[in-house]
Amino acid sequence: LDALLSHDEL
Amino acid sequence: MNIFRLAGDMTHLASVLVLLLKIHTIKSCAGVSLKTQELYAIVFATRYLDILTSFVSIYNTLMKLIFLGSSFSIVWYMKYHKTVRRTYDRDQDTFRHWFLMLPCLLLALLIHEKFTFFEVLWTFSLYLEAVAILPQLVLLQRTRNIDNLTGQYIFLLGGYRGFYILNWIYRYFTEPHYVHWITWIAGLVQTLLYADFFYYYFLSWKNNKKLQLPA
Repeated sequence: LDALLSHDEL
Repeated sequence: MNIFRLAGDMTHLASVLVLLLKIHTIKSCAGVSLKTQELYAIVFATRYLDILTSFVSIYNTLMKLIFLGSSFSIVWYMKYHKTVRRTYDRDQDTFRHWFLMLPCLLLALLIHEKFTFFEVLWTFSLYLEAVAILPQLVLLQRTRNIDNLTGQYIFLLGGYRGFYILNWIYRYFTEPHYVHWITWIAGLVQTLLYADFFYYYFLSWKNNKKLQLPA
């Protein structure tokens, strides 16, 4: 989830 | 989603639309660096590799598709469109983009959050985006007479970066555990590269004159 969180921006 | 990020995404979107408008309606890409546009296409291609596997929101997926589609179509126009390609400043746009891509790849292999294929390429895209504007700034410096649309394009891109920094500050204080050093430092470097351009942009705006950069 952590990795995904940092990828929620464009 | 906070107001700063939305503003950042919207200025980013506006910058791409301004560039497409120039290319599509005026049929000219004078003053636009193909090297920078190719780098952006690579940035989006490597960053959005997870477009099919990780879903954040419809907004995110839609924006990713727009940035991928627009960056590749701009490159296509500049390389292959029969009238647009003739307006390209080929002889001035000589920046070697390998000199930017190779160090970024090495840095991504050395400094990343996780050593996986997707993560390293994602980090590479962050580093590359930070410096992708350099060929454009060099071309600007060389051609010197900048039309309004090209100036607005770079101004909007810089605005996008500025809003993203405000977004990170906001998220840092409102979301627990929101710490992303790699993203922040790469983003900060990228924004600083615009500082010089912004200075002259505001100078010309204040004096109500056409934007001209010093030699």
